[in-house]
Amino acid sequence: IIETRGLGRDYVVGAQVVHALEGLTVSIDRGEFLAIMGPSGSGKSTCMQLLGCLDTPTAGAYLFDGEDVSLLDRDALAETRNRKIGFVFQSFNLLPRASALGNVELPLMYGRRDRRTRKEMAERALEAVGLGARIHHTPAQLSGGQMQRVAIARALVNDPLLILADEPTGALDSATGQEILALFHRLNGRGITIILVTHDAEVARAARRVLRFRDGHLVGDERIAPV
Amino acid sequence: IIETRGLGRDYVVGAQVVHALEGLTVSIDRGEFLAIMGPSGSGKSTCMQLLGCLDTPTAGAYLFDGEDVSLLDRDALAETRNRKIGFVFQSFNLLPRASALGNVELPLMYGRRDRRTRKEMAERALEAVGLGARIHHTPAQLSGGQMQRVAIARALVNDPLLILADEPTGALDSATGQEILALFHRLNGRGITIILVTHDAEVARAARRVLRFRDGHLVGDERIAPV
Ligand SMILES: Nc1ncnc2c1ncn2[C@@H]1O[C@H](COP(=O)(O)OP(=O)(O)OP(=O)(O)O)[C@@H](O)[C@H]1O
Ligand SMILES: Nc1ncnc2c1ncn2[C@@H]1O[C@H](COP(=O)(O)OP(=O)(O)OP(=O)(O)O)[C@@H](O)[C@H]1O
Ligand SMILES: [Mg+2]
Ligand SMILES: [Mg+2]
Repeated sequence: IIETRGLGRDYVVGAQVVHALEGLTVSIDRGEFLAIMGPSGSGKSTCMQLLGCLDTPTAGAYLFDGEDVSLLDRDALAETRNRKIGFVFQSFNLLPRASALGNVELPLMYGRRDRRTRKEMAERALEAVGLGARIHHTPAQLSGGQMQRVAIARALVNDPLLILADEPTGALDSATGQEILALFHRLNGRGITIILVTHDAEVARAARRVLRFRDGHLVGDERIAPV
Repeated sequence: IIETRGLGRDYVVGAQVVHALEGLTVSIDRGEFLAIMGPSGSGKSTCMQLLGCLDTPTAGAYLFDGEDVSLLDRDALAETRNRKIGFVFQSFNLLPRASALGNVELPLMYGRRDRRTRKEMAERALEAVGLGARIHHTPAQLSGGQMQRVAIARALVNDPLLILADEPTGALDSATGQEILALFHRLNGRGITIILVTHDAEVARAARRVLRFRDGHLVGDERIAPV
């Protein structure tokens, strides 16, 4: 489902160039469950944003679900993102003035489902992450871990092909974190490809393959027996 | 340095009342190093905001550094916060249009130091958290862990009496997280009282006392031998 060749992203800051990601060549099949690890600033989020079609590379090629992403126009790209990819951002990126329910309904607005169906799907996603009792709270009325779980619910509500989760358990206590990993496992069991960025070795053990980054480069790619 | 009696905070959401914190009675001496743990939504951040004088309780009393906080007027409260407390927010709360340097200089604007001294103090704080090479980046040009470290640098730049850090290593890989804990240890060695909220048992082991929360209540208070 994912094929990259020499994928790279430079950022220009003033007179300097930051090589956030360089020479990423990797192949990921449908239904895989991967963890991405590496030090702070090593390029993990940059990589996730490229894979999620939220950013354009400055070098290399990216084929997603068989299509060369650089050949898609803006509308086609937006549709691909909306229908096929669920993204959990490292900083959640929730709409501050919408409730948890409103935030989770957002990806469903693209499609043709009626209002009642959208509401039911969003409620079920929120219950799946343990927030059934908080659906009308706005982000300011939620704890850090609850906001993270709203972001997770939003990423899975549209039943995407691929879920990209950038540190999805970072704000969660270990028990809640385990529940979220079990949820990702169930989704993966239904065929959804899952890529998690994590700093937590425990979380990485839920995956079947670990990619390691350092200074913008992929330095390790290992199959592991999941726990 | 901290004395609370029956401290509580209710939130009203629509027709419901959320008892985010209830009946907190605790005493903390100057120079202590504590960890606060508990499930997502158990009241940890609510407690930290009350201790940091960023929010007003709906019940109970809070004496900080010998003063009844409810008797301080708005200016006195703001000055106490600025001079005596350093706060690392769970969601960082950086100014998006200021650089890392500008963000860290912010607490220093209250005092009487000149521009050059402020700049030097802010640079040293950023070097202490390993961000010497990123001082001119704005938050959008920083990784998640780098933003977290800017928030940490800002909390310590003013040499406060008390540092309240809400999950300060949540976005950091374990090596960088260890460096931050070592930094908190050095600050504690200079007499600064440190309270960290964490979900990570490894991080909690750096403290000498652990407070456990559940459903808004303090359910455990244990001295531990630090590791
Ligand atoms: N402004 C608010 N209005 C209404 N409810 C709130 C508000 N802030 C927090 N809450 C609720 O109060 C409870 C405690 O929140 P708090 O942020 O203190 O939890 P926490 O222990 O820090 O959780 P986490 O580990 O997820 O960060 C939660 O159930 C949350 O939904
Ligand atoms: N928009 C940007 N402009 C300039 N530099 C950037 C930008 N975004 C990221 N960077 C830099 O690129 C590098 C990689 O950032 P990235 O966010 O991918 O790291 P990360 O591995 O996700 O880190 P963390 O674990 O701290 O979240 C960092 O050194 C960062 O300072
Ligand atoms: Mg990141
Ligand atoms: Mg919190």
